[in-house]
Amino acid sequence: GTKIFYDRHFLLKCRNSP
Amino acid sequence: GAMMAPDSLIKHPLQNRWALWFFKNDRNKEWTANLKLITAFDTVEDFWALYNHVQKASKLPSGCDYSLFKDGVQPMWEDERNKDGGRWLINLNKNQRMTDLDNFWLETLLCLIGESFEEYSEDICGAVVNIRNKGDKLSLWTKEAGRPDAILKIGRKLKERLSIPAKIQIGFQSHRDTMTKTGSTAKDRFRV
Repeated sequence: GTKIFYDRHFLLKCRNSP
Repeated sequence: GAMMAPDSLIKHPLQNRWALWFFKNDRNKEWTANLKLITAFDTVEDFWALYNHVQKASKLPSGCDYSLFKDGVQPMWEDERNKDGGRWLINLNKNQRMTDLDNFWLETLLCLIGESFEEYSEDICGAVVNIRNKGDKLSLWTKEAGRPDAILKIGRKLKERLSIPAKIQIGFQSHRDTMTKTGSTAKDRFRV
């Protein structure tokens, strides 16, 4: 099945999104 | 109203739902009574809302732990999905609490929620950080101690993500060995 990955760059970018 | 880019409207789903646990060492209480489930989450946004809200690991009193485990897995050896498994253990020296601990813990959390162990992510159960006066400990728990290729791949990826230099080795111990150990620590089954 499909897997949902997130790299650290994307995750850190989401840290302060509203 | 202003048009919002769809990407900023929807929450980003995680592959797994994760639960953050907190342990506070209160000697006159039962061990399990000291273990509290804080909350569970399954999106990137909810992870950050939780992480930004709770106390930093380095600020916890000595004797406390944080654990992040897949929802439904309790942060203890006895849990069905832990009992046959083991942990990669990183022992920190006393000054690393101020320099590395919070970075190591956050990076480990990002590895878990981001499923960074690729095809071996299913072997991951969770991670624990123990705040102790004699030296803090960070460990990554896997569900099956008898799968060398998965364990070694996970250990190498963990060292890489935490930028632990090659000359500093970390060891993997099975929970069963830790439970039945005679000396202070169980012998390592693997090292990277």
